[in-house]
Amino acid sequence: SAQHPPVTPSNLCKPRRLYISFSDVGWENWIIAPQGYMANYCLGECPFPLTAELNSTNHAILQTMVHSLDPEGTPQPCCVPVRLSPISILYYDNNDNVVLRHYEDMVVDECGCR
Amino acid sequence: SAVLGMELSLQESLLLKSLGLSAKPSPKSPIPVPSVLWRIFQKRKMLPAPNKDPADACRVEEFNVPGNIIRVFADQGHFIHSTQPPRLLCLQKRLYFNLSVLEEDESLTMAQLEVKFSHNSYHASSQRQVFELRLYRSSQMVLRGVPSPERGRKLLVGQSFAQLHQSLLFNLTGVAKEWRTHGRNLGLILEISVGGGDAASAPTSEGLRNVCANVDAFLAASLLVVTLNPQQCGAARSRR
Repeated sequence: SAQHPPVTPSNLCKPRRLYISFSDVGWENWIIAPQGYMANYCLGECPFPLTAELNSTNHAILQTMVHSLDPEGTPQPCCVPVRLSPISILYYDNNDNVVLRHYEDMVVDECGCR
Repeated sequence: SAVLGMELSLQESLLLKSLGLSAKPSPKSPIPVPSVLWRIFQKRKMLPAPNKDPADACRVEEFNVPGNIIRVFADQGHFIHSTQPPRLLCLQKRLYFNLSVLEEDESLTMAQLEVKFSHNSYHASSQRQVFELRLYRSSQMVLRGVPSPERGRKLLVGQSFAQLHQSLLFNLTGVAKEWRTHGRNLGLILEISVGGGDAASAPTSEGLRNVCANVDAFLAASLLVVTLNPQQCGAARSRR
């Protein structure tokens, strides 16, 4: 731990705000609604020792232990989405029909160290 | 920048494929968004997904059927202009909906035909006019693959309605399933005639034209189709 800068709560693995605008990716002509949505993303450290707040697996806990012993040979666990939620999108398809479709795994609700 | 452009294009096509699209759509003549789809969209937006039971994620509550995709197909059929229109017949039209865009993995759980009339079609009059609507299913091909409106048709629906009605709904789930199963969709024939009277009181040609003017404002027909793609539903995935 002496080799790494101290991990503050703000550096811990957690969801960060990310607004995806469909016009930014050039899809505004065929997506009717929404024009964009809060998709979020995961970012942050998974330090040793992992706490319950970091939604870790048993494997991740062991990986941080090994990492603390061998920082060069074993990486820290990754900060990744562990709970996502769906959204519905209203759009024109390739035949100009109007479609309302339910899409899973579109919004990051929770992150964890895995 | 050329390499970056190619990468972006590849990423885009991968994502579009996962969204069920063959390419980026570019609507040429976009139809107005049906109000029913707006209503469902707004309701889902108001109800936060985390609070929703996962079992309901791939269910369309409004129609109480399983499904994660709701499409509204615009009618692509044409009016039929017969040289000798049958007496009392106001309108004869082919209805055709191209269901070929449904993917093989999707199972159709509901199909509902909506026939809409313009709000301006109602003229206040002392006598309430009754019309008869008949919906036929073309079941026979004639030369050059054109379905005949006259031969080999089966009556699906026969219903009387007054011009006060702005919208008529018909359950075509069974028919649409058969269109997909047999891979042969010949469409439907819609007829609207003056009803509610006997032959003796049938209007003259001039009278028929006047009466039919009320349904000339026939606006549009559309088919709402609900399908379920189990590959894209969490409940189905976890069961697997």
